[in-house]
Amino acid sequence: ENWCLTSEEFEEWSRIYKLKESDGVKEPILPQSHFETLENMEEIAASQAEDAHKLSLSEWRLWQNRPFPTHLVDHSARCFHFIDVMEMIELMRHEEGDCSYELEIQPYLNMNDI
Amino acid sequence: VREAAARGARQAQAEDLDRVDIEHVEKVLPQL
Amino acid sequence: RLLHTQRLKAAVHYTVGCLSQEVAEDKEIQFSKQSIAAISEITFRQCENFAKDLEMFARHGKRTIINTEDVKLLARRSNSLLRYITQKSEELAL
Repeated sequence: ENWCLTSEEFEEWSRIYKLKESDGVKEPILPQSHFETLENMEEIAASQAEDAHKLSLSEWRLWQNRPFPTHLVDHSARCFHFIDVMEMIELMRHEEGDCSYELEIQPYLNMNDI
Repeated sequence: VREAAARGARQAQAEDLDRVDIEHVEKVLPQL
Repeated sequence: RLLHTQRLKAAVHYTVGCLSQEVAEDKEIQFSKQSIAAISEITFRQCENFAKDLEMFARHGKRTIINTEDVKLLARRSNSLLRYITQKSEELAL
């Protein structure tokens, strides 16, 4: 009924879910985003120290080449775009010199559109 | 576009390379 | 419609090539054609994401014209990007 956990719920959370030092698990954090062409305005996260487990957004990217099974919520359009781009990169990975993408799209270039 | 290109360049330079290849764009894609 | 999309894609690809060349000269590095193709495809798809969001923001505001406030909303998740877009918007307004 209230936004706040009841004392029973809090006890349950603290017992089962809360990460404690005794768990021997480092706090997982996302790597700080760093801009190359914009002024970096993001707040520096407090725990960017060694005792945090930095998650990787790129380590498993090669496996993100198809939509994995969903349960109640389908994949987003952004997700499908990512998958398609990963697939494109895979197809072009071993190209040397001439670029198939460029050869395919070049005939449509109209300098009036620039 | 500039951000993507610059991040790709940084990735290539971090690997001591003087050319940005598609792999470098791939590596920065998720965070981008 | 497909022809229109391909023309747009070609225009984006050309522009991405030009912008990448600027970065290449600045960083003293080269870009492979394939890396430019990847950036171009990412850009084109991101534009589609932006377009859908912008349309939704305008509709939510009961407008039929997308305005700069809608564009600023796109940048809401990043302080860096939001500041840059806001500055650009103010420059344009002047």
